Amino acid sequence: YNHFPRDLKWKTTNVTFRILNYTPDLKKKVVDRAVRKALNVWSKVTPLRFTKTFDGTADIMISFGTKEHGDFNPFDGPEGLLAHAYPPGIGIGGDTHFDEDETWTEDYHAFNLFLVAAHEFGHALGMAHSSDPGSLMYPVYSYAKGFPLSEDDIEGIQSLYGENPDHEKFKPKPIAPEKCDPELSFDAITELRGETIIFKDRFYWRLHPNMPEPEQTLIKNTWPEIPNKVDAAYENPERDVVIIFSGIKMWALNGYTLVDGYPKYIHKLGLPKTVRKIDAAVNIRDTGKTLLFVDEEYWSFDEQTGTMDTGYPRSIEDDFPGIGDEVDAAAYHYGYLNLYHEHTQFEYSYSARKVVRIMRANSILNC
Amino acid sequence: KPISTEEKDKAVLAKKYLQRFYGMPAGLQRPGKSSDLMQQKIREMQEFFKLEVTGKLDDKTVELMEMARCGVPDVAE
Repeated sequence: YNHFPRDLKWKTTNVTFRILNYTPDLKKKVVDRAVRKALNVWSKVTPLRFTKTFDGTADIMISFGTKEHGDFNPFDGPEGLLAHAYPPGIGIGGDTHFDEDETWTEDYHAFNLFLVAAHEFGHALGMAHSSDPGSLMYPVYSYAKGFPLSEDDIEGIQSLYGENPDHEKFKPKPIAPEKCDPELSFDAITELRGETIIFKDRFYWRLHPNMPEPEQTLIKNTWPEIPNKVDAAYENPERDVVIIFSGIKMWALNGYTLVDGYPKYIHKLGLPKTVRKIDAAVNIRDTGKTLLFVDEEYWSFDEQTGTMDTGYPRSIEDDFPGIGDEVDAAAYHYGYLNLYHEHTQFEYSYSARKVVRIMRANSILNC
Repeated sequence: KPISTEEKDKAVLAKKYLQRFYGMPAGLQRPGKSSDLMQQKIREMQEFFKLEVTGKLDDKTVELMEMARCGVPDVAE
């Protein structure tokens, strides 16, 4: 998180706000509700309290305008700039302006007024932009459900105003995982048309052969339909689909689009009902089999026949000696199975039937 | 070789973006100085967004510049 120079903030925790005009995109009471909800995001985690006024000058004056709208800081028509706000201070300080050339909504279409307002009120209270892609104060718009503040946002605003003395329980979004954290473990790994996708928490890293720097993105930014948490994933290159597992459900993705008919239950693969979660999955391209790792055991699914091979589950420890008994994520490249557990990656040679190399899990991320 | 219109568009977009969000001064600069300054500002923006810091207008950098965003500068003035 970042603050403005000199940690600009309001001298009192009682802050007033006034809505000067309304967007025609939404009913007046919907705008009122979105503004109040957006302010409550910050009062939930601090001693800040917001009072609505209907005349005169409030600390936070809220208005909708297009292009040049009176502060020599023009908007730019649809898209691009959505809104801006000024840090705490007299006069224009705290004032928040929305670009009326945008389409304002109360759901995931176009731009959600509540989310943009919550971000702008962060500025109006003293927060500058954060470089954490999972933070509300990240400069680029992204739609997300649930409580919008991340731990990064909360740490930032509480370092200005302190904690909320009578706070309720709330569930902040976790900070984006650092790729070179030595303790980093992965939720899942899969190939996707020549790229490698690594899932961790609400994010995924995307590795592309000619992109030396892995790119971290929110899962929901790319696949809004799948959950924020992926347990396992594998690519079936023959069908050009990636199968995503989360809990007892699975999704099939064809690039960026969800294949019709999904999600389905994982038991359709032939797994017993007692299986509630798949830890890791990997397609062995040479045999057309997909290995599904669950706790200390694994299954083998024949992609050709669409059935589970007989004689499974088998013990991971027996069949893959040297890697321990649990797997978080798995990948297969040219005869080598990469099995990840916690912060370690085991490279297992199928032909030699043994572990030939042990590395840090995030060595795949150039760490 | 003449610069393609696409390149020109990218340069115009980047210049506006860096002036607005990274404090790059507007107006004419001394020849040579402006491209150094622009590269430095591109690096600042790439650092902020945890992109690969190249100082060049690569696809990922331009793609990010085109995303809908908040009008407050990233460089807290």
